Amino acid sequence: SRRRFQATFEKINEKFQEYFRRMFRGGQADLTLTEPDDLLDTGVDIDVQPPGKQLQNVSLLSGGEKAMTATSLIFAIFTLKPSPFAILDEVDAPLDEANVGRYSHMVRELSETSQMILITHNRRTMEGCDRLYGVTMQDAGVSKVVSVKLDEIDDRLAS
Amino acid sequence: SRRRFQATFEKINEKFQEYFRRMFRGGQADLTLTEPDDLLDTGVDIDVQPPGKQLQNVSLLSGGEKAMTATSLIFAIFTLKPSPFAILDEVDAPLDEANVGRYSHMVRELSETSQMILITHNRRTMEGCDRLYGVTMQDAGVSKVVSVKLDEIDDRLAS
Amino acid sequence: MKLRRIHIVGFKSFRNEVDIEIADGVTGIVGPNGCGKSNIVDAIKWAMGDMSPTSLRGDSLSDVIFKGTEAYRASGMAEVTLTFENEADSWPEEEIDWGESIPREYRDMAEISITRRLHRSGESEYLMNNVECRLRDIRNLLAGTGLGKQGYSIIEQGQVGFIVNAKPSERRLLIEEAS
Amino acid sequence: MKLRRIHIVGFKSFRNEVDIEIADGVTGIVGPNGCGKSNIVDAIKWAMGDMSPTSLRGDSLSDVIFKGTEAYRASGMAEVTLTFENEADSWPEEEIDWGESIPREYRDMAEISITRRLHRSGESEYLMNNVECRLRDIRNLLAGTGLGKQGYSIIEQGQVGFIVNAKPSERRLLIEEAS
Ligand SMILES: Nc1ncnc2c1ncn2[C@@H]1O[C@H](COP(=O)(O)OP(=O)(O)OP(=O)(O)O)[C@@H](O)[C@H]1O
Ligand SMILES: Nc1ncnc2c1ncn2[C@@H]1O[C@H](COP(=O)(O)OP(=O)(O)OP(=O)(O)O)[C@@H](O)[C@H]1O
Ligand SMILES: [Mg+2]
Ligand SMILES: [Mg+2]
Repeated sequence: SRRRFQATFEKINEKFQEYFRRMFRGGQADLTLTEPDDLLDTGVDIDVQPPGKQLQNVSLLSGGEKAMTATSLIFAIFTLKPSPFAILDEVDAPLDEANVGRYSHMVRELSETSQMILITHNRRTMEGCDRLYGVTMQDAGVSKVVSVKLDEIDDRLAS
Repeated sequence: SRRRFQATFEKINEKFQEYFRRMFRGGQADLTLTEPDDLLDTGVDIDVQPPGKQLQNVSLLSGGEKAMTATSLIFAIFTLKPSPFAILDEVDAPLDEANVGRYSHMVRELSETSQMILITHNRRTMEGCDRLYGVTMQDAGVSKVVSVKLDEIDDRLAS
Repeated sequence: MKLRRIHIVGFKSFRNEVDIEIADGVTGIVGPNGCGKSNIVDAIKWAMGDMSPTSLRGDSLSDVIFKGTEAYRASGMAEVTLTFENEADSWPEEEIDWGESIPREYRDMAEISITRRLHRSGESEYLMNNVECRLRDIRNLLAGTGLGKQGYSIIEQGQVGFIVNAKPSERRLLIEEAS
Repeated sequence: MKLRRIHIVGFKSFRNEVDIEIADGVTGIVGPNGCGKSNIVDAIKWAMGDMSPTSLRGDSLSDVIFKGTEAYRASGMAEVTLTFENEADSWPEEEIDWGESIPREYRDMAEISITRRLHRSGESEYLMNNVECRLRDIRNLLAGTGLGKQGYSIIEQGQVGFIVNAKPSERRLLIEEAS
């Protein structure tokens, strides 16, 4: 129904702005409706303004800035309608060290209400996990899973 | 002309197999013509067999394996027809630590005949560079370039 | 409903039985390129009823069955079981149409497991707590407990930019899923 | 022909003049997300004659001119100069059709620079060693020295998988470029 869509949209937009400002340490972001008069059919646009920069459409952002904006929106939706678990497969790949730290911190917060499962190659993200599973193919082509500690990572998993 | 295409194709295929075996430490790879009887129009397919695994089409590989296969092909073409310089923008993002090391080693080799320019967030790739330029936006939205040493990276560039 | 265990055998590169326990908090999965990390994500999506070969990174549904290596022959079957801890507050207030296939007593069980199997012959099976059921029953169970729509809770490798690069009409769908 | 210097002013986020020296060997470019690293790649492609807005990650060609920030107004012009060291063996044996616009003495100069400018008004300029020329002259110069086709020597961010995900007919083009 229209009213529900509008209410959800506004709540998500509010949360999105919150996560965006934390991810970028400032700036503005805004979800806008392409056809506000037709709530049943309208699309959703994203306008962003990283700190100190001009307001622009999200397509002009850098690779890492796009991942940060997308993650902020996903986390916003997730906070409003938490699913029992979430899986993020190498979402941190385009991020620089400092943004990996912020991402990992937000994941920690979300893990208070939902189980978070992260796949990563980034050591800093690994440090933020409660437990680590290593997947290996010592037997070529056949996957095995072992529980690992961070300091074991280099020998066990470096191929 | 047909003969030239065929000769280039065979040379590239040979070099591609060499780079693939180095990148994957074994296995096989092969460029095949989709229509070998029509050299002027044929497409090119890629069949790969990572060590110990089955021969398969390249579309079934993992994210990192695809990047390794693509890089092997690019380096093969590059060796046969070197361009004065090459630019690789975060090509190492999907790779694990060990494969980043191999990638960085191959870049070093190619740099004997061509200038190699790498954009990266990976410290291991940075260690393989002869010189580093840091791009910063201390003045929000305005880029500046400064020369940096590896041990300065954390303070200067961490945003 | 908390996900407590993922059991995989014969699915993609998991020829042999594998059990992954998922506790509360943050669980990290690490390993070299091509070792099978994203295959675990595919296993979870598949067990929850994903019927699209391309979404499972294959050409046909039978691509999920272990296809063999230089040393081993292909498997005859792929099987994935997800075991959930059934918390009292998992169930929504309003009555869900479980139909006659999901017994009422499931709501009171401490654990609920869903299993999906695919045989080389093409035959597939679905089980709930080891009792055969239909795919629809699994979907009903998942829909009721917030696990149904996966649009925003499973982000596949390389897909994080999707929301940003998507068309405005596609982004709307994501908002709708959360309404 | 070795690339020795990249000079950028008013192009994308480079409001102020920037000079980047490129020596032999491996040069690394690092920095936080969104600081302007990939904009340097765009600057090089643009100076070499790239006329496609989407390949330069914009909607129109004027998107390359510094558009201003909270603190600064937009620039009126974007300019990029690439300076090459002219090695004796850069030039191919057979005669290239330089036309009358590239003086023969260029082949003997120690350095050759190419400059591209775009004014807010839409007017664009091309220069070779500070002498006005046409885009065609720049393309001729680059084609002759192996810099022309960039298909396999500039790999943009996120594009490494392109070759693997491309259609067989698209892969053929890459092989042709190297023939
Ligand atoms: N014409 C322009 N004027 C001013 N700024 C611009 C212009 N065009 C693009 N930008 C800015 O440049 C930034 C992107 O820069 P770029 O893509 O080079 O980042 P990057 O360093 O490659 O980051 P990442 O590590 O995330 O890939 C954007 O934030 C965008 O606002
Ligand atoms: N049905 C199957 N039988 C056997 N192996 C399979 C099957 N399907 C896929 N694979 C193998 O699984 C591997 C890919 O695994 P996956 O995508 O999980 O890797 P990954 O750990 O995510 O790696 P990356 O870090 O590069 O993303 C491929 O090498 C492929 O050959
Ligand atoms: Mg993966
Ligand atoms: Mg970039």
